Amino acid sequence: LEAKFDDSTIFKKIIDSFKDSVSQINFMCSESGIEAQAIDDSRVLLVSLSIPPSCFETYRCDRPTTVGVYLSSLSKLLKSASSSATLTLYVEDQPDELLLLFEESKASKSMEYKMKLVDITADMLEVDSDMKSDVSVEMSGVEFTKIVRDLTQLSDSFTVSVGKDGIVFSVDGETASGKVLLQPKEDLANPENNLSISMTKTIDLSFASKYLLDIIKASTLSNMISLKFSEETPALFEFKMEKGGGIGFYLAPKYDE
Amino acid sequence: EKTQFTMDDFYELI
Repeated sequence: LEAKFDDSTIFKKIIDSFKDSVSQINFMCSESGIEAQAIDDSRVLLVSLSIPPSCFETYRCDRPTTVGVYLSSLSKLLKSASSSATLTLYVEDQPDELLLLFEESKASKSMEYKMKLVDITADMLEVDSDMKSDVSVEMSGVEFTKIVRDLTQLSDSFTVSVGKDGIVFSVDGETASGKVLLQPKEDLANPENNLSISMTKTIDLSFASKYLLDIIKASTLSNMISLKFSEETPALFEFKMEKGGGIGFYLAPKYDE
Repeated sequence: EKTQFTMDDFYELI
């Protein structure tokens, strides 16, 4: 594998967006890009990552390779990332290490790190990425992040309801409750403020607040978040990157007994 | 009180 990002902070943002959710991951590298799936220890949150060749300045992968890493170690190396540096990832045919090469042509500086790979035996789940959903919402990632931060302070459960009035985020804590209603809107001047809802059924689902606080860490990857809900499947919170690919978080809901 | 479901309640292992 030889894969070069023209801006090393892209890879840092991707890794930082889920390093607190899962501790280790297998990157599956192939000619169609880098993909990964990992489940958190409690098996409630599943992270699904896709970095297609379009995200790289150059991308080459001669044969499918699995690259297993501890995210805390990788994240330490990526503290060197800066927007003026490129980052190339190298993995040999018989991989036992990942090489990261940062290059700043303006500063005539290059930095090289090597990281030992780890054998990770991870359960893979058959998650349907084209899952049918009762409700799809596209909205501002900044808005969603603010709502999650504000409301999760009040309760460890966070409820999302979608009906004819719009989308309602609510919490009902021991000492306080809160509710935010958003209606569809189109802002032609600032499309990142758009909110669209398509729905075949109303939904009313609850999630544990702590996972939502992890999910919003990925909001640095995209201006928009796409939400998919259905009564029978985990919800999908997805941040799509400008150059293709992105990160999706599948979150299992909480139900009444 | 609500019960937290897990991914294994919904998806099969590959």
